Amino acid sequence: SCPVAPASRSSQEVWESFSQCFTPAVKEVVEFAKSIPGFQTLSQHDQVMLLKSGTFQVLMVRFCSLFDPKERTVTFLNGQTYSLASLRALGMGSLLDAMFDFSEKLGSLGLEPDEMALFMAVVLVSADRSGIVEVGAVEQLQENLIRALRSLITSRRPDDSTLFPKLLLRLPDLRTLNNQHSDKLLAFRID
Amino acid sequence: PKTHRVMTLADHISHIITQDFARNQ
Repeated sequence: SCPVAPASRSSQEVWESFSQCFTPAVKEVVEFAKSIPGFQTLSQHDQVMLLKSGTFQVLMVRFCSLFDPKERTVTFLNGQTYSLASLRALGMGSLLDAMFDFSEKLGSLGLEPDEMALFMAVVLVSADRSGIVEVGAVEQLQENLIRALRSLITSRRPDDSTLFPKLLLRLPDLRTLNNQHSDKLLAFRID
Repeated sequence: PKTHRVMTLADHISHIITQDFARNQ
């Protein structure tokens, strides 16, 4: 629920409110991670490392529902809708373009909410391993979650063998989004 | 004058996660 700019506010103020949006969204990903069966059996260190490398990607999946690829608009939870052009003033044009493309591809798969949630769990445990200590434990958790996702999707669409592979193909897209855009700058006012 | 703290999205995310786990220790 992000109160991004009514026209009257400066782009700096827009930037601040946009930056503020991320804080609650990140906290929700942390809570989501703790609810993933098996996540809290990982070491605390590895939980933190996975969250640090995977949260941006999970957010990208979560934000997809805000994007309307046909209309090229973004509707925040408070109901405010913004065209891509108006949001370009935030200087996040390239990220927004990438988000529209990604949400179009993911949206076309027509996942149910529970399938999307399980996919987000897979996204998180598939994140970069560079800081992970017990790689085996993370790989085992990832394997379990992928198996659960596959059986959920194939049980609902027994005659569609393409959906699951298409879904897994979104993982590299998310990695690219992360590598290209997680260094975007946010600004916070300190009074 | 208003001062600003500027950080990358990745650093902001890391900061929140570190805070959360520190608080819940």
